[in-house]
Amino acid sequence: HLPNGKSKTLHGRFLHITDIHPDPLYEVGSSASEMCHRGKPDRKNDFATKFGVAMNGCDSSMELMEHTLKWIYDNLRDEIDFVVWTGDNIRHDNDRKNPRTESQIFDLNAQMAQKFEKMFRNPNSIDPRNFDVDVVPSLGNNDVFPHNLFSLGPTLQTREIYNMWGNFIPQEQQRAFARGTSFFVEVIPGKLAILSIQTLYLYKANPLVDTCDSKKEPGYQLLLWLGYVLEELRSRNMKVWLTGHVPPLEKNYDGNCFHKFTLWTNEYRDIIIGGLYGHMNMDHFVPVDRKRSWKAVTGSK
Amino acid sequence: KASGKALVGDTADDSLGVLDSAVEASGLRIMGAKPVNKEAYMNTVREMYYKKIASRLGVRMNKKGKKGRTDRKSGNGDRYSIVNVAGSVIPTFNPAFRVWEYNISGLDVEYQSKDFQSQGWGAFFEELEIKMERDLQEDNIFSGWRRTFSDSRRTDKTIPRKMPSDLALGPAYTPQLFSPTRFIQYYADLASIEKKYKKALKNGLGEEEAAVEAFSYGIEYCSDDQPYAMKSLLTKDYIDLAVKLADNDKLWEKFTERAFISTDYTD
Repeated sequence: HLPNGKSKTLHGRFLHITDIHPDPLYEVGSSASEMCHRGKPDRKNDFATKFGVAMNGCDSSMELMEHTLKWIYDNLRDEIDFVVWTGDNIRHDNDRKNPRTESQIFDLNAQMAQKFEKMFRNPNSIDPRNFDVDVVPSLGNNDVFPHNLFSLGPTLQTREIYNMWGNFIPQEQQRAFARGTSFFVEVIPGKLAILSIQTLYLYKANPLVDTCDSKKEPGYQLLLWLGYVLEELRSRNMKVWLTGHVPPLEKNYDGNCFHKFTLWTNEYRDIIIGGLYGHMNMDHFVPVDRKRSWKAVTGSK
Repeated sequence: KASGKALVGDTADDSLGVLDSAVEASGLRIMGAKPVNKEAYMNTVREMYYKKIASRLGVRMNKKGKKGRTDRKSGNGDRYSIVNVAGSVIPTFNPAFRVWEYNISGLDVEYQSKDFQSQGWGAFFEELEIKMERDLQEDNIFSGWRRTFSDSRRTDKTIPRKMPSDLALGPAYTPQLFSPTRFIQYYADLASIEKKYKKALKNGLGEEEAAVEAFSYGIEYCSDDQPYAMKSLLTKDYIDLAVKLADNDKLWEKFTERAFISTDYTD
């Protein structure tokens, strides 16, 4: 029984899903060497099948995306407490004959957000924010236009993203979200939060990011936000998962952003449970080292 | 690149260079989903992280993968934080996602406690906006001077204070409420799904019926499966696994097979 008078059944389980990359241009029977958009296949592995072929370089067919979500709905929906969904909800920009447009990116992202809402919302409630299973999305580097490039808000893009995710983001965080597109959800009120971190502000391939040492840098402002939020969560005796699209690895994050971020994740080890990321499409783990990052940060000063 | 090197000083490691091509090929640029240099990337992870940890802990493994000489104990591994990187739905390899299990025992009792009160966040966010505005104001001559001549950690608020020593380690380090206990890795074996789909079509089912019959996710593995069963998912369990993976080629083979979602990928 929650303090707000509602009740929730917990299962002690949650889902992490990432990099769905649905491609509306995917055509069954086309050639993988043409991104599965057109052409005649010249060998067996070049053939675009209904659900796709592993390692052939194509994005997800819409069938793969639809059947994946259906399988989750049928088999997991009632067994999990919340969903961590770490972005990249559109095809890659790898087809010169069909370059992506900003509206295509936002349209498909909006459709995906609606699908997740429909899957996990309480069907008996008229409140659009009443979820049986909370969903915590974060933005991928392919979900922004131009590719990889994303600035601090408020901008038309951050407003667009808020419009898509409005029902996932707690109302009192609307202004903070407009600025930094990071937010958190209390998936177990007063006890457990999931932070959605805008990792593109730390990401080397974002042309607007250059170190996290200047106040004008988006990464600096993100870390400032992160620090205040973590401190408040600590003071409330809450625990937290960190989530986002681009993993905090040295080769992904710019300048001191990696080391500073690592320090936050470790100096709040009394409350942080771990970090969940996508982007690299490989299942593995990397232990990052507090002592090494302290040395790097103090050395750089 | 030059400024990055200057910032991290001699802690930057050139042998991480192989990561550049792997990371760039992972779909960050205008590339597609085709895996390139992923094996090289995984080998670099093994060299740069797992082997370094094993060497730091002074652990040697024998051929059976059992720990030999141990100079130092990994303890609770609290100098490390674990970055979990997930498999994707896009068929770079086979489509995948993960279900995590975590400890919720005792939560019902805590919620019944009279001491427990959930607070709103409105006031915090109003105050946060003011604090951030203040912190981001342009430097004046005094704050610039202060930053130059005093301990940077005090003035740069993007560097955390060290964790107070009176705080206990959290769920990532010692078993407690919300500690992750186990995960189940699901995957869709696309080759087998395609076979089933074709067979269903041959048997006279319509396209949609055949798709429903053929398509399914299955369990690829669980964190407590052999050959490197993890009893729990605390940081020390990951550090122990990293140490095992550092020297044992058979385990490493299994680990990379799982990293590439049960495809037979090689570079």
